[in-house]
Amino acid sequence: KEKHKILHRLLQNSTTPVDL
Amino acid sequence: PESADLRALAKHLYESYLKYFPLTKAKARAILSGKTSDSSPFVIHDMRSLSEGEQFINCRQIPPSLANQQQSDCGLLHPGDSAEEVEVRFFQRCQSRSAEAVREVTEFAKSIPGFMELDLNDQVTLLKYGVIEVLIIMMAPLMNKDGTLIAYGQIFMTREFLKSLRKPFCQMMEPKFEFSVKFNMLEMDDSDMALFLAVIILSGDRPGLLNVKPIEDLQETVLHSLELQLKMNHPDSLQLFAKVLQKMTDLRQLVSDHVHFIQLLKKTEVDICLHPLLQEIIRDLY
Repeated sequence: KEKHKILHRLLQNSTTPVDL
Repeated sequence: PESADLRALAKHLYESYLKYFPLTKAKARAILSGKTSDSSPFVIHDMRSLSEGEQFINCRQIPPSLANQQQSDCGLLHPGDSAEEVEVRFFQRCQSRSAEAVREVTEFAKSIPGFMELDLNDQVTLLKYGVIEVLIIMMAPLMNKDGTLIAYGQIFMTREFLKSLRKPFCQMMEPKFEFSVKFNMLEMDDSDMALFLAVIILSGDRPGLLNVKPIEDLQETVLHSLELQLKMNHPDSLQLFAKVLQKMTDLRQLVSDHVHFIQLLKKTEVDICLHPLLQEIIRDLY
């Protein structure tokens, strides 16, 4: 899960910004 | 009744495709053929026009709230920049757009009926392995044999210019042009594409999946819907369904080559840092 934490966040919350 | 369900599924996926993907094939083809009331795209064909194009994007894409603050930096045009610096900066820009595109594809995947009920780890695996394939398919409508639209259709970058960059930048897009020119000959429209993208995402043979059966069941339904859609939408195109599915084999090779190029860049270009989301996707991929 740690390895793909941004993908997890994107799947659970559509407002996650990707331009980190 | 069964075919009514398949049509409803096609309609639903087409609607979410239109909702999440800002530049449709219909719009892209209109821009490429000059049949749009919008202004023609800015053409990047050499290093000078690349620098000018950068300025063009920066000026047009900054949200109004930030415009004043960033105006002095508008364009990031540094007259003394070497070609190397411009290339690296362009690559970083491509990464930002790709990360945004991954977010769009994720939202589209979430709208596929049944996807959100899959095991969360399997949802991650399907995205990890499917997203670059989806992005390559979505790039096809933006391309013709001479170049590609970028920056939401505001810019056209020539194929010759991309080929003139130093290695490995010059090698990264050529295979996508070769694929896209052939793929575009199938003449799928946006409603066909929506179903095809869902089929790609729902691939039950991705490494590390925990529960394959529900994924295969979902894919089978979308496949039936795609088959029916292609028969109705392209009655004269023989074996189109089979031809479309065959493209999935080419896609896997394209992705594995693409990942190889990025790994090469990571080794050879000290200035390049990979976007964390793209790193997550590429790590241990193939």
